Amino acid sequence: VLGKKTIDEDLIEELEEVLIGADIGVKTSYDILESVGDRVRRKELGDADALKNAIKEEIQAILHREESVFTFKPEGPTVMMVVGVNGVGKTTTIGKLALRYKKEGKNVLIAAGDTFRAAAIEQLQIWAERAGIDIVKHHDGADPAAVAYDSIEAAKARGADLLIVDTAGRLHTKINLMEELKKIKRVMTKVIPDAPHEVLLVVDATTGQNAISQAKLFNESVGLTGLAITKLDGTPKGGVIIAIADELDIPIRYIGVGEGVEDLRDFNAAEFVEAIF
Amino acid sequence: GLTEKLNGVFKALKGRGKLTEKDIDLVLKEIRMALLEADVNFKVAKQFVAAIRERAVGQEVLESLTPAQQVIKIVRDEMTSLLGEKRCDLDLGARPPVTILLTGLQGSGKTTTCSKLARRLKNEKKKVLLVPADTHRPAAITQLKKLGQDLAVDVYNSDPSISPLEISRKALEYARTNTFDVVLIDSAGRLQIDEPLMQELCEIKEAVDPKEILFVADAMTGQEAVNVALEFDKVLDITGVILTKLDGDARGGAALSIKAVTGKPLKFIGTGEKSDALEPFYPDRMASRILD
Ligand SMILES: Nc1nc2c(ncn2[C@@H]2O[C@H](COP(=O)(O)OP(=O)(O)OP(=O)(O)O)[C@@H](O)[C@H]2O)c(=O)[nH]1
Ligand SMILES: Nc1nc2c(ncn2[C@@H]2O[C@H](COP(=O)(O)OP(=O)(O)OP(=O)(O)O)[C@@H](O)[C@H]2O)c(=O)[nH]1
Ligand SMILES: [Mg+2]
Ligand SMILES: [Mg+2]
Repeated sequence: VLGKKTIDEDLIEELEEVLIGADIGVKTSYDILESVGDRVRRKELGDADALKNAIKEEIQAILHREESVFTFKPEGPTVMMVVGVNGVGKTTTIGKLALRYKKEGKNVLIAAGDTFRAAAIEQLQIWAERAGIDIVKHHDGADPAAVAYDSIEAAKARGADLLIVDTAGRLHTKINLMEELKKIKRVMTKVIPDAPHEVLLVVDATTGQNAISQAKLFNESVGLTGLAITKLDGTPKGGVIIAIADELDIPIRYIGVGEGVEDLRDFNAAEFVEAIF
Repeated sequence: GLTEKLNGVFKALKGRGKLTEKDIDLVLKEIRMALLEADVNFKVAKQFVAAIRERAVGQEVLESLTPAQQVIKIVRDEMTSLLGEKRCDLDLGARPPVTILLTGLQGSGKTTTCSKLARRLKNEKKKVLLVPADTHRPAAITQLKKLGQDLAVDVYNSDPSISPLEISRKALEYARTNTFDVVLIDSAGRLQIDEPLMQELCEIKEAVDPKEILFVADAMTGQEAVNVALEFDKVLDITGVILTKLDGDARGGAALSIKAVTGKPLKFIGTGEKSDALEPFYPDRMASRILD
């Protein structure tokens, strides 16, 4: 659409709108335009198309570094803990991951670690049934750390390859809830010293700049080893993950592109950047 | 927040004597950046800044001894009035049973908000019927049933094998027969670009003629809040907005974006996961939150 247009004020404003409109954020957008602007000033970029491609390359460089597939431990159950704020798609993502890895021949077990929200256990139970895998659960109001403990014991006993632990949604600013998450993590180490092997933060693509705060605080509390961004089948672009990648350097594992069990893909930087434009 | 930023900008400008329009442009740029950082939509931020530019280049600022304070006041006043001059409550002005339909994107907090509204209405001595009309999400009906049980509020026994439209119709019939005052219908989360699902909401609206169609939006929503809200409003002619998860640190710029493009009143805010965590929306408090 921009084609052979000359590079001028209007074009820069147009690109600004695209970047900010994709939730890339003011600071990150300006940084990108600034760095690409140098190349414009040095006459390296001749027209709008060249400029647009330079921007894409800039973003792709940041994101490409985070393309990193989830890998399993050579022996013993690999434990994945899924965390994030309320309603982002943790439980649904676990349902998708469970089936996917089962199809890859893995022995998968999931744990209903959300003992707080109404029908959270029932919801995950249905996903377990859909995938045809076992679920470890207690009752509503049980201690999530106890569920985590039991599930790791069960994973070891059954020779599970993968254990995915669901946790209740929680706002990153709630100290007591973040402490609860730390406790769940501590309890896991009692059974398997280096568990959890993956702490996956789920971020909703409709989220604006608050996702940066989420990533920072969850990282500070439990240390993140992976990111998943959901609801990319909607109109939001999820550009906030660029700032997260730039600042925290956490691998981006998966993207959610729908509510069905098959709607999960490995993160691909090129496709992600293409979708922004 | 914005106050410190503007104080900094004005301090740097002060040394040069009387303020010029060009100086004000610098100040406006700072304001626009602050709004964008708070997730206000790009176009909405631009319009907002253009609107206050008029006042910012007037006497009250250029001749003021405390120009930063003047500008902050203008910004705050303008934002508060944009967000809605006064409190706006639920409209229950119809022959009972009055129907309220909750809509929005996936995970925004509709089901939880339904239970919060039920509790509020029960406290106002209304006989409330909660209607789980989400037959798609696993255990959605169970979720609303459990929430209703905790509140001792009746929950319609939705049959998951029939359509949400049929459930809504039957539930309204049930409400009439059993003299309920208010019917709260919880719908499945959906994308505004999902035509069949948006059409489904239209059909439910047609069938039960809701007095309120509430758009439930997550306070941490980014730039797309505008497109999502516009589409829901265009298709359904929503009557109000509820912004959830304001107990976090999301600045909530989506509130300004949604109000600016739909013109529909922001009625309540969600401030927690429990059924008592629903508060009326106060424009001045929201303005402070976005600006600070
Ligand atoms: N369109 C779309 N919807 C999604 C996606 N992932 C999850 N959802 C929907 O988002 C809503 C919330 O998903 P959940 O899995 O319950 O989210 P959660 O993070 O576990 O929520 P809490 O446990 O309450 O914090 C559901 O309606 C899901 O179907 C996605 O990739 N695309
Ligand atoms: N902290 C906080 N959490 C909230 C608030 N409102 C809802 N939630 C939580 O957000 C998550 C999603 O809430 P739901 O009520 O299931 O959302 P929904 O819109 O019905 O989701 P779908 O039906 O899947 O579209 C749950 O974990 C709720 O407890 C709020 O105001 N504050
Ligand atoms: Mg969940
Ligand atoms: Mg719901």
